[in-house]
Amino acid sequence: MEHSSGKDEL
Amino acid sequence: MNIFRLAGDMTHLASVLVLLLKIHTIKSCAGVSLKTQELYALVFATRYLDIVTDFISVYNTVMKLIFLGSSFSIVWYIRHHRVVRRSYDKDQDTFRHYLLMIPCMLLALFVHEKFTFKEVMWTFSLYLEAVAILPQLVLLQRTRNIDNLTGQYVFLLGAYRGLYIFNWIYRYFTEPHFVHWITWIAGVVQTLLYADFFYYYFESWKNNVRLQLPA
Repeated sequence: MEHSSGKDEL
Repeated sequence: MNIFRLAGDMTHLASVLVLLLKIHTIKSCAGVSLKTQELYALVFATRYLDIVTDFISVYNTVMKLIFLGSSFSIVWYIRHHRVVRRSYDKDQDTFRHYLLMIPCMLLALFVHEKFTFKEVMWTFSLYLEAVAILPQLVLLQRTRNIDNLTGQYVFLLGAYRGLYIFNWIYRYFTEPHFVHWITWIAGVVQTLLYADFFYYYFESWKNNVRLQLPA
């Protein structure tokens, strides 16, 4: 699932 | 994942480990602002709401657990540990941090990517993290002697988001979708708030003198 930008960051 | 973001996460991890080391080994939180620690615990609690719903990677989940665990345990140490809490200077750590929370929540209710509970909470955490260091910086200016560990803690905490800025620039040029502008504007504001601390930190390091912020 393509994460909305920035949500895969801490 | 890129080298800038990994360096940023490792710097952030180092900052919480330095602080935990200071508090756990020398049983002292002198010079540490409880208000900033409480704000950071709230930042992680509102940012990592998706820790149970969205699995991104083992690394991501482990780091979230470390940041949540360390920030809440630091707050517990300063508030409740029978030895550590005696070294907490509540007369100096007087920043009214709810005056930071309220504007951040209002801003998140009006300026966000989409109006859902998780998204507003996530945006609130970005705004709050940008200003969370203020009570700590105010405390440093009041307490004349800044011990090395506290200085290193603040330096690493400021550096991590600065490295994230390079990560956002890198992602902008290498990925189809770029990181939302709210994220990097909050990150730039956050890093700028450390600007004068960085200046005095490097000055003290260059001249090999004790770190002192101007009153």
